[in-house]
Amino acid sequence: GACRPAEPPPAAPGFLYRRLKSHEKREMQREILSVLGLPHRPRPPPREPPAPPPGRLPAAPRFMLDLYHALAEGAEGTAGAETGGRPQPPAPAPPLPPVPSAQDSAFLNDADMVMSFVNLVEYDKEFTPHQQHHKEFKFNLSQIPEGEAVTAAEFRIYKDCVVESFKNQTFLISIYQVLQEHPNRASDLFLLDTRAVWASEEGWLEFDVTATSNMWVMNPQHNMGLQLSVVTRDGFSVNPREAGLIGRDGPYDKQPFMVAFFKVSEVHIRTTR
Amino acid sequence: SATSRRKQQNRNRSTQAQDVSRVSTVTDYNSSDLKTACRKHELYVSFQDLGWQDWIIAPKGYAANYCDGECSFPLNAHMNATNHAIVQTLVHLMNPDYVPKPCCAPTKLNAISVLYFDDNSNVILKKYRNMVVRACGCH
Repeated sequence: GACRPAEPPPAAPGFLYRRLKSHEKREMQREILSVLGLPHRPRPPPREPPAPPPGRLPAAPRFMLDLYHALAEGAEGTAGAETGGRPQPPAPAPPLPPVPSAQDSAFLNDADMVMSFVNLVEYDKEFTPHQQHHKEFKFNLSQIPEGEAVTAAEFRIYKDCVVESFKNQTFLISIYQVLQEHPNRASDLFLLDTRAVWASEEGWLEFDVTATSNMWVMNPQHNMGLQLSVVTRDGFSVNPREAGLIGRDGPYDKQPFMVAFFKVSEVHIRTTR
Repeated sequence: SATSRRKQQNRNRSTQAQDVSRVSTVTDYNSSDLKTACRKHELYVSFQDLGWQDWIIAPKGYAANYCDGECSFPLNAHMNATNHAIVQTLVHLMNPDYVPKPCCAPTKLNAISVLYFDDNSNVILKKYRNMVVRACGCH
């Protein structure tokens, strides 16, 4: 069955080890799911092609696995998971944060649960005189267990180096919360964060979306997603793809995602079964 | 009166002490007791064997462990017996048919973290407290 001794059967008189029958295995699965606080066995949909090579994970699970290892190292008392030593971007670009950052580790220590969210919607709007290039992202935060409060949330997007077409250029990357969508005109937006990056920069960009995530958890009907736009220092709109920002159609290990750190705000009482 | 009650209590205590000492000579602590004494046993819960690799990313399983064994008089130091377990044992010796022995149960528990996909392919990293038995004792 699912449970077996960690070493050859220990000296436990009268204790028999046997392979579980299928219905016993189902019962055991049900009990362990209950211990994990899950109503049923999650069934994630099979990954769409192009599937990552075996043993390699897409960006979000890989980031989460790094957090998992950081947590496991911390539990074993071997602190210092975030001690740098990672490769720096080439000069003259300033360094981009590694994955996960030291700030993530701080959030992690305080969190009871961390969750990454896949981007559900992403499409580039057509460029018109009235409408700037932008990308849209949507994340489903409606399935958060009761009593969990967001302590921090980040939107993460990978930027490739685009030095050929934009030599010595600086981009202003802005992330907005969509407040209201309109059929015939641009959506109402609320500016959340702006980052200035060189065209030559390469790596993950983090944007703080904590307040917005909290609002989406409490009021899922107000979740209309995020919008990202890129302009030059001179104010010219740039297609995010041309600025090197990787979207849903990019490599599986560079796709954008959102990560949120949660802390239990209420005492959970296990329900009677 | 208070005085007579105290005397009565003293007399009872003396009788109980004699009972306990008599039982203690009967159940001398030997190697067979050690084998059945309350202690931690190793048990590995394998998520892999449950066929959950498609949604649990890490770990593959964890050493949950469990407590098993007798909590009989005398409660030796290695059992991590609580003070109340000693009282419970004494009361059990006086009324074995009505009062149960202390229970062999965890005294120290550790947390584990589990990383898994949900139905929407979002990834959840959750700490579960009190999942791994680090030490057992009599309660």
